[in-house]
Amino acid sequence: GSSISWPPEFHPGVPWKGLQNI
Amino acid sequence: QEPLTASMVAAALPHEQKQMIGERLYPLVYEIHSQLANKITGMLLEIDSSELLLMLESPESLHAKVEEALAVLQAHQA
Repeated sequence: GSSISWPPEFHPGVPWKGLQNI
Repeated sequence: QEPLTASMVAAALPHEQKQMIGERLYPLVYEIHSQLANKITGMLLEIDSSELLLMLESPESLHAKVEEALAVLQAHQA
């Protein structure tokens, strides 16, 4: 369906994957 | 820890920018809402880097955005 792509959680010291789909 | 400046962030690649900002943002978010700090920080990182830099320097706007993110989160979970 049209599920909202939820921003992934940020964890200090861990590379944040949030922008990979943009 | 020296302050994160716009020029430091501008010199970084886009995904590095978010990482740099996230490392500064997380402890501030944690002070406001420790339980959801990881999720809220992830949500806030979707905002423009330039706006995030302003938020790092303005506790009032950071607070407002954290409240906003919390409301979205709660609406999403409801």
